[in-house]
Amino acid sequence: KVGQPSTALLAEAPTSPLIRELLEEAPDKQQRKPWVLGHPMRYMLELYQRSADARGHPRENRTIGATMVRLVRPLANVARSLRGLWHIQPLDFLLRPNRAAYQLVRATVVYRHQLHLTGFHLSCHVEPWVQKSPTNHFPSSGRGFSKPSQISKAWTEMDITQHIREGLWNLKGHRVLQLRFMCQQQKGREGLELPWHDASSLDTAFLLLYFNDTHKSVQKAKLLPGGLEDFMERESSLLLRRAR
Amino acid sequence: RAGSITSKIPGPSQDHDGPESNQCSLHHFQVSFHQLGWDHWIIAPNLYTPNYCKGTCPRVLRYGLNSPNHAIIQNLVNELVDQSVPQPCCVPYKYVPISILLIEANGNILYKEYEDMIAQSCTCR
Repeated sequence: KVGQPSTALLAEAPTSPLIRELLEEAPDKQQRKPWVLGHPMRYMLELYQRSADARGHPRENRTIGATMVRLVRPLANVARSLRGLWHIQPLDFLLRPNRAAYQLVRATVVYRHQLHLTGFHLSCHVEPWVQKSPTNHFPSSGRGFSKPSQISKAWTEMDITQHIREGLWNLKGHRVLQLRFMCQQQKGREGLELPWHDASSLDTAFLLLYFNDTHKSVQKAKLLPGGLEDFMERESSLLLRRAR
Repeated sequence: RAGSITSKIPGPSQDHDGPESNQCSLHHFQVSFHQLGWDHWIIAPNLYTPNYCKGTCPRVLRYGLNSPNHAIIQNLVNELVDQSVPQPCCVPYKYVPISILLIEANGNILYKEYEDMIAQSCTCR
């Protein structure tokens, strides 16, 4: 079967969870696009380098706290509106259906808190989508939103685990997390047309979902009742000493 | 008691167990994701070292091979009772995970630790 596409070979054994994932998630080779080294990609490359070595071995001292991290980009929705000094951009994140084996441990939103467009300087934040007109909202006022922490000169990360868990995580099927990216213009420049085309709509914010794979621990628990594994390890070392 | 059973089995011989270099052991093996046809979506690592186990299983399974009791009995059955029952095979015993960074069909980026992706030691079972 040399020369046959690997996906065709995998399709012959679709029951394995690994193979099912590979077949479902892998983009079509024909639709291959060049990887864009924007901030989302840089962020994930740094996360990878912190968590694994060059050969892919997970680092012993990794602090990631999860076995899977998915970076979700917002849907390409660029319909921005202007209300006074505020420029508002809806951010819709499509969340895939939950899988029983994966447990959500954390969710954060990473966004630009400073946006420099030609001749304009804007201060931005992210908050839950609400229909009422904005006043002086701050991200921490949103229910389930924690205090944001600055991760670089222009980027901020904010924990929204509680917001996601309480709001829509347990709904079935595909769900949409609706947030809004709000930027405040400098006083005295209101009413001027902002060169939004300078800012890539996909590069102002992204969502990070941290999961733990419970599949392995469940399997282990089924095979070995609690404490038995430890007992066996202790016992085997005892046997070794006895043999000696 | 085990000794009295195993003593009936002839000792290791070159013709049955093969030369020492052919004994069941872990072999280093590296492959690129390009060779597997996955380089269009796997970003890191560049190379994958799954390794593999190869070689002949000895007739008397020594302790270091971590063979289960069943493999020891199967060897005895092959030797003493019925040669149509095969000898144990040389297979991976312990594995380690690998972290992969990949880009999904919808443009999302995924970091994931996959269990049991690299063979670390071998056993006869």
